[in-house]
Amino acid sequence: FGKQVTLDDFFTIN
Amino acid sequence: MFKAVISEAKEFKKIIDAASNLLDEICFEVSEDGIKARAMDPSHVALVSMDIPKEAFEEYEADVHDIGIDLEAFKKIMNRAKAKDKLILELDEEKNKLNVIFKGTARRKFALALYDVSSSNLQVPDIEYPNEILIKAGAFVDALKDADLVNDHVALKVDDGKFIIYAKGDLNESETIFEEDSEDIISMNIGENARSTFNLEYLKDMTKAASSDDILKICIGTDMPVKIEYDIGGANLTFLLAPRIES
Repeated sequence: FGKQVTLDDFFTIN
Repeated sequence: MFKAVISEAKEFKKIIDAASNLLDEICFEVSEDGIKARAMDPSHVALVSMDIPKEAFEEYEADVHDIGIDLEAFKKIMNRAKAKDKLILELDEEKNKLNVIFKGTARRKFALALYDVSSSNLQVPDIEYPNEILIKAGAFVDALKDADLVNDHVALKVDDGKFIIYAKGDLNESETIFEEDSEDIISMNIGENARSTFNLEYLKDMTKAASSDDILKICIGTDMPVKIEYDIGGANLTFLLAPRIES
């Protein structure tokens, strides 16, 4: 089921 | 100044519960329009956004303030709310406290220490999703409970016009299929087949504050963060959760 990624991998949030 | 009166303390408790499942602290950005807060959990896997417009309050008066709160402490105080209590939130600028007042048969006041949590200026990213599903919260939460029996993560899928919640463990599998004409589905706006896998515990936390008849808006794509949005007592809660991705 793969590896947990973070929201930072999808967009720059400040 | 900041003073807000909420007619049902229990409704506000749900909002604080939802946020405190994911965050340790939060900065309420209050202004004359209402209260908003946006924050990511410490691991940056989840984002919580809440908007409580002034119309959601019985009375509301505020200038611009950032009010940093320890959510665990706030949650414990909100747990003391009784069913018919009104809630008054009041900033004491001199003592640097947030007064949390329950007004029922008696007036009970807590003074909550403010934290130096600066506002994050986070925005919920404007992502375009191929699929948007409006579903009764109770039905979705039930599907998560089924998945929880077999694994600690779950796939949210759109396949052939159906919304599917699927989990697979070493031995066992669970699957809930919602078709467009299901009583639990309000609407399905399907653009393409999709599949993303998520940590189940986060999804459970994000949906914990919703009552079973509340409507969740769930936006999903393939290997994309899921967006879950719902309203509680005139407040809007939006959550983003990053997926697990096959390496």
